[in-house]
Amino acid sequence: MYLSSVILHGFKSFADKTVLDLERGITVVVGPNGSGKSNVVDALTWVLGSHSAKSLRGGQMADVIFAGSPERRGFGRASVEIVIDNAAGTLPVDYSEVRVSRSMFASGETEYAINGEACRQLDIAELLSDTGLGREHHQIVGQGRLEAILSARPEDRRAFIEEAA
Amino acid sequence: MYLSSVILHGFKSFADKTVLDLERGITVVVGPNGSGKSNVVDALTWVLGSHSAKSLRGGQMADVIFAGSPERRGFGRASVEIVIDNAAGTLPVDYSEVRVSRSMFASGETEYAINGEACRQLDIAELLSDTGLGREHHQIVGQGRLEAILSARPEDRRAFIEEAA
Amino acid sequence: IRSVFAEAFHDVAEAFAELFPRLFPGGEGRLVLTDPDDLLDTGVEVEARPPGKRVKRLSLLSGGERSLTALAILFAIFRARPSPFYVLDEVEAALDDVNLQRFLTVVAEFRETSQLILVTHQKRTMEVADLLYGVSMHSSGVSRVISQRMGEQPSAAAS
Amino acid sequence: IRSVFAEAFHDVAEAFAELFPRLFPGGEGRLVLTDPDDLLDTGVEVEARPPGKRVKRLSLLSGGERSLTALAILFAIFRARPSPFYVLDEVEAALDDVNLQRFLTVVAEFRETSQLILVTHQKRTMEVADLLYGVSMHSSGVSRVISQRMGEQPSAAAS
Ligand SMILES: Nc1ncnc2c1ncn2[C@@H]1O[C@H](COP(=O)(O)OP(=O)(O)OP(=O)(O)O)[C@@H](O)[C@H]1O
Ligand SMILES: Nc1ncnc2c1ncn2[C@@H]1O[C@H](COP(=O)(O)OP(=O)(O)OP(=O)(O)O)[C@@H](O)[C@H]1O
Ligand SMILES: [Mg+2]
Ligand SMILES: [Mg+2]
Repeated sequence: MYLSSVILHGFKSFADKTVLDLERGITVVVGPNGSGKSNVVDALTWVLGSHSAKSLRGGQMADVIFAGSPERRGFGRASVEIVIDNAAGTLPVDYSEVRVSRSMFASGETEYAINGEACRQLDIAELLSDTGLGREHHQIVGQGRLEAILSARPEDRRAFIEEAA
Repeated sequence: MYLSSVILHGFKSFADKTVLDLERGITVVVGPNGSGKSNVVDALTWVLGSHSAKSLRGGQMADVIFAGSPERRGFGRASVEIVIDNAAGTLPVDYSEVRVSRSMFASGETEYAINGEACRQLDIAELLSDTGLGREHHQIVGQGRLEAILSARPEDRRAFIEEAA
Repeated sequence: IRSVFAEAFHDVAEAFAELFPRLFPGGEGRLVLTDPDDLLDTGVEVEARPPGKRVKRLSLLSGGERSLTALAILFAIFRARPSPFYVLDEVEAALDDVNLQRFLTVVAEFRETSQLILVTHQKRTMEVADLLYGVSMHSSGVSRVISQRMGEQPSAAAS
Repeated sequence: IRSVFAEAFHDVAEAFAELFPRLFPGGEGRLVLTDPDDLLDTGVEVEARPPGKRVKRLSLLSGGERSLTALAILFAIFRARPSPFYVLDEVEAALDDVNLQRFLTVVAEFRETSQLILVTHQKRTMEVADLLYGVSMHSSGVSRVISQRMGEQPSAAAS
């Protein structure tokens, strides 16, 4: 199982629909300061069900919607979709490809979907639970988060290991 | 006025007496991870009167004394001296060179001196007060401290400017 | 019955003891339970002693040594409980050239079992890529991407 | 009477308004008092808008943009209330090449009025040095230094 693509539309600085086709192995993302690299990382944290505006560096959840720029008007909706290659059958579904998506509207309403069919966030968590992709996303280490692992209290480090268990 | 040298002896990883002769202009300090660069920065914070073990990355003040290594025994004392070139007469004393030093013994006792004569930390603060080298040392930006300026509360940023005023 | 946590801690601690000396050749690292008799509430302490040093207090480690120690913990968890993919955003920014190389050597091993997405400004990290994505933002405040398979020509990722 | 703080804030805010667009060409930055009627208790808010963006919320800035904004505040204080020397420990670690160059241009200006001591791993920062110190630690766990005037041969700083 691996991520075969990430599709952002209206999510943070990705106003236009943007597709990142990925492969197995190592993908390296580069670019100038402020260009949108960490926004891609936030998109992955978000589509997997994060409910914390703070871990998405915003003040409220609607901060993930493209806010506009001097040349472009803001959007009313943000959406992120990941396409998971399931040819190896790791996920407990009969599809060789599984699409997971999340959208948010300016009203604050959120919609999740698996292969285009609306579902709850819980359904996504269950679909991915055997892979270790829990809610805390210990697999996604955001910028500047490394220090927190060391300065955490011993109980927090325990929780970190428990999450991955 | 500028720092013409920094002398460390028994301070953190500087077991042997080490002299850094400095000049006006830009001095750049380089070296591998863990080699002792930030320890030099801590030495400057310490000799100027810092009382916070935490800002010196230790648990207690005595953590600044060379703790020993597999090949060397620990020391009983740490000392740092800075030599200030006062040829321009910026400091309110008749010397063209002013030496400020601080020593600490394993007992926890601290000694300050100006030009070799014992004095209190307050005397050093007064000597340097016109230069803006207050107790908070806003002129010394330790590793990783940049982020704190931005994430500080508005009242703390005020205090930061007040310190420099 | 051994709890799920005890099992996981055992495996992570074992992986940490193996990975730490690879990132700190000649050093010693250990993960220890703060209260082994109380598996339900115990915390996890980290001991890290770089080579040639006696200091065990974590706070006295240098910036780069702290990054490397935290990476050893992460990699130990990744090894003990593998996941299909990992995303690391500028985690190697504080490392010097020698430690960066050690980090990249360990990263390359994970490539066998998992997909890795690394955000970086370091040229040496770019060199280990199978696929490179360049992100840019023009005056419009809108991000765009362009991809390049290492060893091939670039292709713009369009909408 | 204008308080010492009000005087200083005015000068720092003025310096910030001038320095910010030099670090963020086309951007806008301002320091604002949270409660201008109460000079004794007011705090200081930071507004930073990089070029081509509308976002003013500080938390949404990128890692490099946050470093650059914090550096603009520091440099504004340094300019408004100069000191004889400054020490900066790896403050430019998060910057890309273009921003690193802008940072170094501003740093070079401070050289006229103050002594600067910079700790770094960046090669481009080493190039602006008048004097270079190399710190090393051998297996003994003891730090040693060696200096080199840029443009001359190295000399070991002995005890
Ligand atoms: N909702 C939004 N709408 C528009 N732009 C946004 C939104 N949220 C964040 N941004 C913009 O995205 C930019 C930050 O992008 P990001 O953090 O991904 O940069 P980066 O490429 O990781 O840079 P660095 O190398 O400095 O870490 C900010 O300049 C911010 O203005
Ligand atoms: N009291 C002490 N006695 C002996 N060694 C000490 C003492 N205090 C700190 N150290 C050692 O100093 C080292 C840290 O040095 P320092 O933080 O200056 O490194 P650095 O050169 O800044 O590295 P980096 O590039 O990673 O930031 C640690 O490895 C620590 O063991
Ligand atoms: Mg980033
Ligand atoms: Mg350091």
